[in-house]
Amino acid sequence: GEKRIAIYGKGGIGKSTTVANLSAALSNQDLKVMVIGCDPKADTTRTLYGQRLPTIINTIEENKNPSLEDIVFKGYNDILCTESGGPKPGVGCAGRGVIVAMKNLEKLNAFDEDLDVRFYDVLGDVVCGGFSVPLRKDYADEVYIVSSGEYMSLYAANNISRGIKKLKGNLSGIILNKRNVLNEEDIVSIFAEKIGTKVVGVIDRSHLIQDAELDAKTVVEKYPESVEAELYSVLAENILNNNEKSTPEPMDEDEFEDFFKS
Amino acid sequence: GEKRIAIYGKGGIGKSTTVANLSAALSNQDLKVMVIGCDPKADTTRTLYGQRLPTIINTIEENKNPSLEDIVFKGYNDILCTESGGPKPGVGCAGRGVIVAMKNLEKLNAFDEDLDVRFYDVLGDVVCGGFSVPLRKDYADEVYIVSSGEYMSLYAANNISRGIKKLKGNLSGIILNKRNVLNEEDIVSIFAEKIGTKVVGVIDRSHLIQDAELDAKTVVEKYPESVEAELYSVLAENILNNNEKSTPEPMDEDEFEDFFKS
Ligand SMILES: Nc1ncnc2c1ncn2[C@@H]1O[C@H](COP(=O)(O)OP(=O)(O)O)[C@@H](O)[C@H]1O
Ligand SMILES: Nc1ncnc2c1ncn2[C@@H]1O[C@H](COP(=O)(O)OP(=O)(O)O)[C@@H](O)[C@H]1O
Ligand code: SF4
Ligand SMILES: [Mg+2]
Ligand SMILES: [Mg+2]
Repeated sequence: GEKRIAIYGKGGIGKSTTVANLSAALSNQDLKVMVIGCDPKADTTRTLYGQRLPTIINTIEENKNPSLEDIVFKGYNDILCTESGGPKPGVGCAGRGVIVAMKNLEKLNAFDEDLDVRFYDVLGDVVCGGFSVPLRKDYADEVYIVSSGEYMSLYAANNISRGIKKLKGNLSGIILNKRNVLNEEDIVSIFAEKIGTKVVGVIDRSHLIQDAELDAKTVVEKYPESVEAELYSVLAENILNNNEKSTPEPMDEDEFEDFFKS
Repeated sequence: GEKRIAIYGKGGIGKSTTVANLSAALSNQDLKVMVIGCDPKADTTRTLYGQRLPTIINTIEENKNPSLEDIVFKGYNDILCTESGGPKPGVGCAGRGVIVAMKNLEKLNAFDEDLDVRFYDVLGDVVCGGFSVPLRKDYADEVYIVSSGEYMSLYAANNISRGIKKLKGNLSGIILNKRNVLNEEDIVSIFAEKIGTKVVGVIDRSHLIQDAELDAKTVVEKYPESVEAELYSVLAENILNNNEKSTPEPMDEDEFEDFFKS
């Protein structure tokens, strides 16, 4: 059956980079993948398609009845790519793009595609409005949080876990995207354990990933023989084989502060 | 008259640190200052009060009719401190804390205090719901954006500018809080110029600021003779003397990408 996976995390932590590279790695195993950007930044699919896609919310503004080809595009290895986008800042709920996108994708039967993996890349700085929609069972069955070992990132991860728990969802694991903090792997492993989950994979910080991105490519496409590409293949494998998920046990504020101090 | 200032910027960029230290610096000039935290992280006032304050939204949950003393507290040099807080993630709009806070502060005449400066420290990762409330003229007359020279931070600053423009507000300047990026001062100066504003002050990255924070103090309180404390005094002076504001001219997406590439 199709694996439907929502990826959350603090803004700038590496969700889009992780989703794009994971998708590329999975496509190299001949799996059919779809990527749905749910961040107003609308740049998850840029390295898969080669440039920024028009967003669903912008397309709808000009054309009330778009066809599927107007909003879903084929990228690297035929990965299906689409971007929700967001309304203009200051104009209503920033998450409205996600809500509009889901409605239109459903209407056009985009979710009926015969897929192996579907990713939602979701803004995680606030867990509300449209941004909490992919946490619901009708959209995703698994949730991963991308985090580094930095305070701000783990604070956001803990917050996202609160949202998951509130919405009766499950957490499948944490993807450690390193920022070269001291003892980073230990910090994040202990954090994962404390909230009742585990680290499902580690991606090292690397110039090569940024190099490829400047070229609007994933590192998996541009440097397929690299250690970086291999790390994404390993992560992809771990995710495909991961059947564990749990109701997260977020830390309350004092617990989180104590955890970070020690 | 009272200067009412809203401080925006990407999560983690240094808004709370800047607001707390600015307030401490201003209080050392015998000015009466009030700080209103409008970020669900609710930690703007921790270094002024010495510990995390109970939030207005949590206080209301237990006591429908709080007194002013239940929600506004005196910190360092009698700076008035209050935290909006946020609802639990996944439960409605994250900005609801700000809306509830404003309502209760008004009801209790907190805004009738005889003040010289009032700061709102506002989450800037999305500009919607309660988080856009401090942009309205009934709350603040001036808006500053805290930013580093990093792509993500300037992207957020550009986004916030779109929100300000949409809500017919003004931008008074950018506060550069350095992250030691190459050519940081030039990058941020050029960005400021492009969106029709200017850099109003620069704060260097410094361990001493974090050292004081671990002690739940501002660097202005803990190390009053330091270069760091002096930088905040200079910034405070620049802000007090700044009477220029402008409707921001946010860059569209392609402009922003080109600006960053060059
Ligand atoms: N493992 C990594 N090594 C080096 N750079 C990275 C890595 N992961 C992400 N980045 C860079 O960090 C920036 C933010 O990543 P992005 O995926 O856009 O974050 P998000 O989608 O969470 O906002 C991008 O410029 C990206 O190239
Ligand atoms: N100029 C600086 N030098 C060193 N550390 C800083 C500086 N400004 C902020 N920080 C640190 O960065 C972190 C985030 O700052 P904070 O003010 O909480 O961000 P925000 O309120 O924008 O989310 C804090 O740990 C703070 O101590
Ligand atoms: S629900 Fe969340 S995204 Fe929507 S207006 Fe409120 S803060 Fe913004
Ligand atoms: Mg992204
Ligand atoms: Mg803050």
